[in-house]
Amino acid sequence: YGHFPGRPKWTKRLITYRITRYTPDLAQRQVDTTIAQAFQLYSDVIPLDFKQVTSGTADIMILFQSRYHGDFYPFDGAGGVLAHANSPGQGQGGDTHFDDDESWTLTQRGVNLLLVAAHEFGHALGLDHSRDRRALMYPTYQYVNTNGYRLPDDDRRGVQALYGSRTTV
Amino acid sequence: APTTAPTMSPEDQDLAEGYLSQFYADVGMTNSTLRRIRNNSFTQDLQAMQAFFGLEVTGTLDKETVDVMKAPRCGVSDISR
Repeated sequence: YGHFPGRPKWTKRLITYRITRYTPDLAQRQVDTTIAQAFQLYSDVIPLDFKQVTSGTADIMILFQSRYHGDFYPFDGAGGVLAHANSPGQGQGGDTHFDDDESWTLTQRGVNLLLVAAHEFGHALGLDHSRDRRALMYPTYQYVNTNGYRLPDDDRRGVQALYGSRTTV
Repeated sequence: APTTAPTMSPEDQDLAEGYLSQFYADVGMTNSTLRRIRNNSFTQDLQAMQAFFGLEVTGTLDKETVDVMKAPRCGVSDISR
């Protein structure tokens, strides 16, 4: 695992997130549930909690949009880049964007939202890319069965190095 | 028997240059002089990419490297900024 230069991290225990634009590929309820599941993977192992809000500015702002979407890194159509996220910090820190030209699914077909969201939230919490092929933070997408999915060891160690373990707090 | 190394297509070369500039380039390289420096470092960036993904580090574009570049991925750079 790796961390960003300066090891940026959140300095509070409750992190808010808000989904400002949804994908038409899934029902809003499915997106809400899946995003919550992705955050839960982390809150299972570190002493942070995540709360969805529906108005105002959240710590982590989330959207699904194609091509230009308000930052310096426009998306590139289907395939290629699937999503990106900022490291922790004020303002746009932690913000997470999904390319809505992808076909977002909850299955093996298309691009599995849980796996990509969990990867991006790793960045939003301070994890850089890992060279471990088995790690969630490996840069390329590969589907794995998400039934009972838990954070791989490499990623768990990486995020606990930043925030400590939930079980020890 | 010796074989001729496959030549990568111009499309693959363009893909590689775009990929490396997006995921393996330093930030702040904006003026023409620095762009030339960037072009000269294509081989170094390619080696860094091949090392990151556990490929054979040759600094030469090959099919295996291009295949990795074509895989869907996260848009965050592989080198810390």
